[in-house]
Amino acid sequence: PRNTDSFDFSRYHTISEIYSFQDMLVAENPNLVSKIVIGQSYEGRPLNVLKFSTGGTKRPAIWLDTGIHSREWVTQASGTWFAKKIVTDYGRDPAITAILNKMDIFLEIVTNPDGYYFTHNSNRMWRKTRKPNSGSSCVGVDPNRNWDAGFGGAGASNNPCSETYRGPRAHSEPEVKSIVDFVKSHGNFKAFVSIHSYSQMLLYPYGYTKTPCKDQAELHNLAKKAITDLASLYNTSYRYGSIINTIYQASGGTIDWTYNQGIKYSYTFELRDTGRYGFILPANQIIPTAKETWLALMAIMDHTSKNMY
Amino acid sequence: KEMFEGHQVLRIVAKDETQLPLIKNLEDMVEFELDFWRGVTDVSSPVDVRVPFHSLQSVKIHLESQDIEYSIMIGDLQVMLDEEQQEMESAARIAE
Repeated sequence: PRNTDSFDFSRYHTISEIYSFQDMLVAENPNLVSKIVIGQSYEGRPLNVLKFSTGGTKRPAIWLDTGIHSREWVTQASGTWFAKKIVTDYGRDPAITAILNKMDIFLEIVTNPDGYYFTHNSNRMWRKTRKPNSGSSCVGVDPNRNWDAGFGGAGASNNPCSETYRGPRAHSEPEVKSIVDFVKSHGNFKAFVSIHSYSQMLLYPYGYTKTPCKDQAELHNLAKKAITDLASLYNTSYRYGSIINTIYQASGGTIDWTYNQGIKYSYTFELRDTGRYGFILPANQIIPTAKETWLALMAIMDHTSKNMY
Repeated sequence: KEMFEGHQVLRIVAKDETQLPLIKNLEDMVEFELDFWRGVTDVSSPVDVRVPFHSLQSVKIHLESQDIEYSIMIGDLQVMLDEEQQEMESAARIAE
């Protein structure tokens, strides 16, 4: 496509198509969108983050990421749609305009590029990174078990062949370390949302401990508001709660680390499948999924912008 | 390219709390090479697991022997993947 207006959001795209979409969006919106490369994946692919900003320096910021588990294709596809939604609505929709007039939004669409490329060319079921594990024939680390939050505890595997292998040490994966370094160097993130699929849940910390996080009540109420807004579109029902109480114990998780960094509004989404497709969600459900999720994201971003801390 | 002919995705529904650890035990049976799409959480959430063709019969016998209910969510994963690939390719051709 020659511009992002003719980009087909209703189908799945290769990594090169998504990268060229990002460059087009930046070129079309030089006063709102820029691209930051926060690092490189193990195989040397750029870790592209789109920055949506109307000015200022190191403004309070919101982080959104999709595709950290590469086979969860509806998330990268939704992230692409979110990027276009932000530029389309800024200046038109009062809510997103108000948010962007005081905050920046950072969006990493292909958070695990090596894994995503691998799902298109070698193994559609691939979830992890693609870094070899010394001493093992099995490749890859679960990038949602590699963070320095309860790392090494129950809720992740020590076996490199496991889908939930935590890695040799915290932040061993460049895809994770790059976000860690970027978040630390920026120092002013107020919300962090990591988007997975599938099982229709909205989760907040903690996953590695049953100890409730100190903002549990507020995060719980905001999650309830967010999933209510989400369901208002197509009635897609979500469960919500802390990771450990809602699904299972998971150590080394992304949003446990971000919450422990002081980013209060830390959430993980598990998007659709509303039926029986699992990760092979039909492409005709991409846009409905993105649209309903956007309502929930707006609830979280709106609350964040009105409750600065 | 990894092919998934004959792989099935089973949707397992625990009857009660006592069955949850029985289902969780499947995670340790590495010889089955199971891929949990949805892990064991609680009785109200199904467990979805991809079962390679070579393990199908053993896994089904294992589940049935413990009176654990399951249904076949995806009968042949490769068929679905082929459909997804065809759809991507035809959409790309139309775009061109």
